[in-house]
Order: sequence, then structure tokens, then C-alpha cells
Amino acid sequence: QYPAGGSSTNPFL
Amino acid sequence: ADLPWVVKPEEKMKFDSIFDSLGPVGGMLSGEKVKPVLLNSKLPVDILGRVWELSDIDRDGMLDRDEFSVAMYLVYRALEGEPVPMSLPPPLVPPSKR
Repeated sequence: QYPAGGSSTNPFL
Repeated sequence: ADLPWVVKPEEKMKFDSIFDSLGPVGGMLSGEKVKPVLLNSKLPVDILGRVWELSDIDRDGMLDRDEFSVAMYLVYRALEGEPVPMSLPPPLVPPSKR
């Protein structure tokens, strides 16, 4: 569901 | 709580039409759909990351149409040279989220 970046919900991190 | 939302009705209509053009699912846009739109602004990624932090008010990794309007508002202001705030000022919180 979330974009790459682990558990972050921020697609820019 | 009675503060008028800084996003004016004319702007909201414009942002809503962009929101709808991106194909929201269940009234929400995923980060994957919003990201290229924000990248189009050519603003630095760290600025866009902060814009996302401020606009994804419930931190679910998706933006509804009010959250999306906050994101677009911040991007447009940033393009006009205004700094993106570190936290969301009360007048920028959508009335539906107060």
C-alpha cells in the first residue's frame, strides 16, 4: 500500500 | 474554530478538479498518485516531503480532497516564494478536520 520507504506514510522520504 | 479556511472557494474548485482528474479511489489519492503531481512543481524533494507531512493530516499515507487542497495550496505558495511552515497553521486546517 505504501510507496517505497519502509513504514513511512510519506512518499517523499 | 470559526476561522475561514485559507483555501478560497475558487482555489478549492481548481484543486478539486485536479484531484478528480487523478482518479481518486474511495475519495482518496495514494502517495503514488500525488507524488508525480507535486514533483511537477520542480520544488526540492525535502520541501515536498514537508508539504506531504503537513497535508496528510491523519497520516494514513493518502490524501482526501481537503488534504490534497492543503498540499496544492502549500505548493503554489512555495512557488511564489513563501516558505513552507514547519507545522500547519490553524487557518490552513480544513474545517472538516478541526
